[in-house]
Amino acid sequence: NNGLNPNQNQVLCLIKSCPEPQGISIQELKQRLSGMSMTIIRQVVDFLSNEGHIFSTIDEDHFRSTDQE
Amino acid sequence: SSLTQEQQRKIEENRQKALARRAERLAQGK
Repeated sequence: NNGLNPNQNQVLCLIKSCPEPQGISIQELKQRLSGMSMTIIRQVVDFLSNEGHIFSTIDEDHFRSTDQE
Repeated sequence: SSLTQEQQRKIEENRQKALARRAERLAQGK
């Protein structure tokens, strides 16, 4: 257990799985996580970013994991 | 999709900041 709730783990897992150098976009996260609202996704992304699990890349809508590379 | 040097620089800068935040949280015991 890494201390994250299921929503947070789901989002982090998707971000980690993206091989693009600019990371995954928030729109793509929404498409892949059809059961999660954009509000929740934004909240989760903010949390993961604050905790240093992820960071924004080319703009505020693309994210990568600090665990990659 | 290749990135410009400026984009690569920004990404690396943001990555370093995130790693510092992560280390800070871990030091706080979270």
